[in-house]
Amino acid sequence: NLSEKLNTVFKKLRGHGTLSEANIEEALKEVRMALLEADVNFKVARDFIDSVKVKAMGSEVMQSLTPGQQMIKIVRDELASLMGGVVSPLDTAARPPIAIMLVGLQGSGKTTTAGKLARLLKSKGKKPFLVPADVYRPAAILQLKRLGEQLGINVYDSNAGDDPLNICREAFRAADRGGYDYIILDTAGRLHIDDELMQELSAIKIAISPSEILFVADAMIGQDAVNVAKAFDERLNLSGVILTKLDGDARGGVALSVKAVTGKPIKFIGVGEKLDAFEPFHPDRMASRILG
Amino acid sequence: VLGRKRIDEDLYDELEEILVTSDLGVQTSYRLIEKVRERLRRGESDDAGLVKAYLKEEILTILKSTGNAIDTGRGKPFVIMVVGVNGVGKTTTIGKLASKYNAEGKSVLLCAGDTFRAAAIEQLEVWGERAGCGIIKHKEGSDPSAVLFDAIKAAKSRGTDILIADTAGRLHTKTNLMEELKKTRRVVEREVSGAPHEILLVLDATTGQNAVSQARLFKEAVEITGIVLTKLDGTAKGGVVVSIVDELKIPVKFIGIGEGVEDLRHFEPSEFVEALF
Ligand SMILES: Nc1nc2c(ncn2[C@@H]2O[C@H](COP(=O)(O)OP(=O)(O)OP(=O)(O)O)[C@@H](O)[C@H]2O)c(=O)[nH]1
Ligand SMILES: Nc1nc2c(ncn2[C@@H]2O[C@H](COP(=O)(O)OP(=O)(O)OP(=O)(O)O)[C@@H](O)[C@H]2O)c(=O)[nH]1
Ligand SMILES: [Mg+2]
Ligand SMILES: [Mg+2]
Repeated sequence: NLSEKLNTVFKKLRGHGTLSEANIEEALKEVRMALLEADVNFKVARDFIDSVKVKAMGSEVMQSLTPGQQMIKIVRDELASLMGGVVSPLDTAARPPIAIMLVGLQGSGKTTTAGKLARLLKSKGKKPFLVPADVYRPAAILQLKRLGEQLGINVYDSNAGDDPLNICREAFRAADRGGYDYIILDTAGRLHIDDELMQELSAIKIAISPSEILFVADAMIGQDAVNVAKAFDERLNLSGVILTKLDGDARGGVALSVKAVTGKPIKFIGVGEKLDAFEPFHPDRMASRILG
Repeated sequence: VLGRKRIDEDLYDELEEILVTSDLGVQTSYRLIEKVRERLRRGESDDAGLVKAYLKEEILTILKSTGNAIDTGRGKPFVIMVVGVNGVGKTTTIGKLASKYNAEGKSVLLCAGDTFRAAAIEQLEVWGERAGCGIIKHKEGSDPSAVLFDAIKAAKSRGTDILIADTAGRLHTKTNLMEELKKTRRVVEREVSGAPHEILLVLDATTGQNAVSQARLFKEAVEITGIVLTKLDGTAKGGVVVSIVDELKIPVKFIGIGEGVEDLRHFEPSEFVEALF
């Protein structure tokens, strides 16, 4: 692991007196490798190493008896601070029904996450309304209805022959009349390069003006994460990100890549298939996980 | 001379970036580039044009090292199990395979083995209708091995050519779920000699290095005969299969290039390598 690799690097340099810039660079190469193995984007990793080099050249590392440990501490703290910052929780102040729109690639966990969000809101005494806006995937509407039944949460009766924009508009009116606090729009998975489907999302955004547009991303996504996140963010101006399937062993470098390239906060993480497997995002835990 | 050497280093950096950003992984990219450097040293050449060509050759050699055909005539019913982590495209791929084999004049039966996830059975039913083939299902929550047992019985009595078994998505790190998969596989072995004839691991092309861990653990649990690499219609390159073929010797048999029933292709190594660059 990284800790052992850095110790090896510094051990063989130990006998040569004080550490030099070249020594630090060699150690940083190991850090960069660890980031790439964790699926952090190539350019994001390079920029991160450049920015952390200045701190790594400081006396904390250079004069430490355990330079490897000191370097890991600096790197981990820097990672955590980049991914953290002020996390705005879900909007609670807007006029109800507060709309939350879930978007992302195919299979990332949007429908399941819609259920999880609804469950969380209900547990806080709110009245959420679930809206199936995926008319393409076979049995997608049924999937969300089943989740709603499991949770005792109402689901708009979308018709698969209808247009997602109409569904969202009608559902919003129904939520308004029904006195719901939140309306959660589950959209179909789509490619960021599918212009027509990306346009569909823009149209829904214009019609509904959601308080939250959350990008749902699979924690195991690789280098392509920045292309996807950037495209969704440029189209929709995301309010946040949800990372799913963190109950696996994916290192989750996407967390750093997405934050670096969009600046948007990661608000929640999915940690299982059950609807209660949902937690707030902890940047320090994520930093340790990425470093392995 | 020094000026020329500098250009080569930039070229190698550029190639490292291409390989890593295509998800080949930093270790595999490094190994491949070192092999190319060695070939150039031995050939005493420093022709920049050769570097890329040698690199493509090295990757192609790896990808072609395993056969990738499926001979469905080997058994009747020919049993295909489809496995993989959550959301990668198993159910959709089964719909595409069923349609393909149906069009080839084979009789196909589907087994709704995902008895856990909401509306998983109904989703496969729609694909069965699209592909024009039957489906064996129990109600949600039943034992997946029991459904497959019934499906095998039905396939035998109907004289079905090909039985394709859907399974629930599961993370490879969940030991109890992997045990459930092993149990399902044993049911097939017991009931049909030589089966399961194919166990296809579905991998999402957008997945990074975690795909290697997925392939390794699924192979250890149930033995994988082939990979289906889905969602190649996006911008991800799926380069992680290079490490998987190289280290685990599992061939890539099909690729998914869209959400429609026709969007399945046989894996073509040279097309794949060209798309990387
Ligand atoms: N292990 C695990 N599985 C998850 C998690 N979130 C979702 N899943 C599973 O991932 C798979 C895909 O989830 P869906 O909710 O259908 O994904 P989706 O984004 O709505 O898919 P599309 O609508 O087709 O784009 C399902 O098997 C879910 O049970 C998670 O946090 N952990
Ligand atoms: N663009 C694209 N989408 C795909 C492809 N294959 C599957 N999908 C989509 O990916 C999503 C998940 O597909 P499923 O077939 O439900 O995946 P699964 O592995 O069965 O999911 P679970 O059973 O929940 O684990 C759906 O929205 C599919 O339409 C592909 O090749 N390209
Ligand atoms: Mg969905
Ligand atoms: Mg499925």
